[in-house]
Amino acid sequence: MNAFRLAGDMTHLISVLVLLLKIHTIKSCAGISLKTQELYALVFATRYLDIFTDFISLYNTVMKLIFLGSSFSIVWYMRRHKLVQRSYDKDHDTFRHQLLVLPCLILALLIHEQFTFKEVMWTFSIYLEAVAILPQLVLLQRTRNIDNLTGQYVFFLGAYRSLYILNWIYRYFTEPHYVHWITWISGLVQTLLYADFFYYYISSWKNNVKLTLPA
Amino acid sequence: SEPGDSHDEL
Repeated sequence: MNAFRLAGDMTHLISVLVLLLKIHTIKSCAGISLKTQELYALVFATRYLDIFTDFISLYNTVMKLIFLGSSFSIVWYMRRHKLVQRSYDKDHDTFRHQLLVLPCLILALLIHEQFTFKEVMWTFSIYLEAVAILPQLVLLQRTRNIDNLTGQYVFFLGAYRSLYILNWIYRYFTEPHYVHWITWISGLVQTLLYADFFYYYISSWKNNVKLTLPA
Repeated sequence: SEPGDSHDEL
């Protein structure tokens, strides 16, 4: 464990807590894409299949449980909770996320490190996570006013993977044979997808104006 | 690490 990776995990945790805070306290999911939340639940479900078979560390297991629990409860809130549902913008959250799941599954079947069920599922989760934010970014483009909590949620979600890139660079130079091209390329693609959001988010923060994305 | 090692990252 290095500082970049710990910072990445904490940033990821903060993004999830910000979202849970928003939904649980003010009972609102305004501006949040249910499609992205469902994709993230699928990412964690397929990535953490080894949660009961491979024990890495207490930290690793606890964090996996937190990410699984939070992502599924967020989907439950947005699908089942009457009050939260009222603020869900289903008319604009129309990204066909099946178009993301199938290509990632096919790609995982073609390009993976080992052809086993768990490894293919893990690789699928890596590819899917890279594109899971797309429905959310599309929704932000469509809804004019982005409230602070939603902006912070997306910002921390993007920041965590860029910290992971620093972690991979660090591990590449400090651990012999530490090479994971699949994770590295997917992580880079994932971070690049946030590039324009980061640009508008930081410039809105610098100019102290409301975050609005260009149409 | 060898390909297919148990993945130690989240």
